[in-house]
Amino acid sequence: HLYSNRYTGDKVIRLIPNTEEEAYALKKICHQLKVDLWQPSSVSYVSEGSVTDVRIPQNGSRILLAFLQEANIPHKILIDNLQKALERERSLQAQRNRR
Amino acid sequence: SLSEYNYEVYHTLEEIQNWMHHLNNTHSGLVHMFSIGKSYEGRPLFILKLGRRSRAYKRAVWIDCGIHAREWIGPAFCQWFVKEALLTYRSDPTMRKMMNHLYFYIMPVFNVDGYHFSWTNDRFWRKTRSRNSGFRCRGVDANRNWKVKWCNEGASMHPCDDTYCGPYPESEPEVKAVANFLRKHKQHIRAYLSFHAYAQMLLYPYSYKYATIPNFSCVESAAYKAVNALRSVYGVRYRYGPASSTLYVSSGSSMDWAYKNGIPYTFAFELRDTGHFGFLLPEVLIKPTCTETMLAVKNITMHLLKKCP
Repeated sequence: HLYSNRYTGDKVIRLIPNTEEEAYALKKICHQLKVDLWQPSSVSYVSEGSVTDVRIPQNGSRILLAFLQEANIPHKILIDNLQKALERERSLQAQRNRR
Repeated sequence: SLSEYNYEVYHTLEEIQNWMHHLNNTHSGLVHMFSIGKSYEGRPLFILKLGRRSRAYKRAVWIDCGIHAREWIGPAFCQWFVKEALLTYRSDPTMRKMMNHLYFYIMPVFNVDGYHFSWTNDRFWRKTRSRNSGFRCRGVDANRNWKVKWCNEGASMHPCDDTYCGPYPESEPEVKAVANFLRKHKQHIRAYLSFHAYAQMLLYPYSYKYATIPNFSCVESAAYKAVNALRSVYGVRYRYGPASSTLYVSSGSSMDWAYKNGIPYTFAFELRDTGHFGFLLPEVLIKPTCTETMLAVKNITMHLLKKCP
């Protein structure tokens, strides 16, 4: 199994805080949930209006998404299941190799 | 052969190093491979020197890819660049001029340990793989480890953070090896280009502060023309500008260090995309990404050759 299935259920979520208060709250929860920041490279860069992409495991994503909805922070799920995305790409690769 | 190697897939470290050895053996007129040192885990740090051999003095361009392990499109581009250089040297007047007038030092994988780890264990690993004394976390951000306002804004002092600057500047053997090489050859290295992902940006100094570089005029016009050339291929827009205001402030970057150490034209590319795939840029997008970026790099090179002091 690709990477021993370690990314099963991982999501990549885009967050765009509207205010500095939202940005502060996001920094706090990202730190607590130990997200993997895809962009920017450090949580200290998260600010009002900044585009923030985070990778988060399944358990954490439920908490994060609930928080985002409650706080009304704009967000979008970029990749719903990272493991599936990796495997899809791998199977496409195998198909191309066979061709 | 050059044409049998597949440049539209991502390759393991071993495959890339075998490919480098192969080119060194089969294209000795234009390619010379050498090592500048060893990584933390003991892997060789290979460089390809491209260009027509000449007894006359020639300036050089340094290109590195894969400072951050998970940014796989970077090493893919470095390989693409080499392929294009060798395949089109005779047919493309621009490439011929580049190879005749300049040497290109290409480091396809800067962070060899991290890249290998991203293939075998953690696809989203970023840092090097050095051990941090007293901490369970490993690795240093190789783009925060250079001695230019080291460990200031935009870098972290905590070993478990992804932007950890390291225990001291150039603590990472990979960074030290490249820094030593650039110091030794800085008299004839004219430009430094570093390839990262993702954001679709072309950046120049400074990263560590909000200020205008002394040779802004030439650098800015090179960047402007490069992004326009890039966009002309598939319509993809890249933003450009000083890294501090275009991306964010970060200290200890290789681009800033190279500039501070006398290389007058330094750029960092953040390749495709802007987040739809992020680090998982599909292999079908390697070709368009590299094709447009190739045009940008040729543009920058020719601009610097013809228009800049």
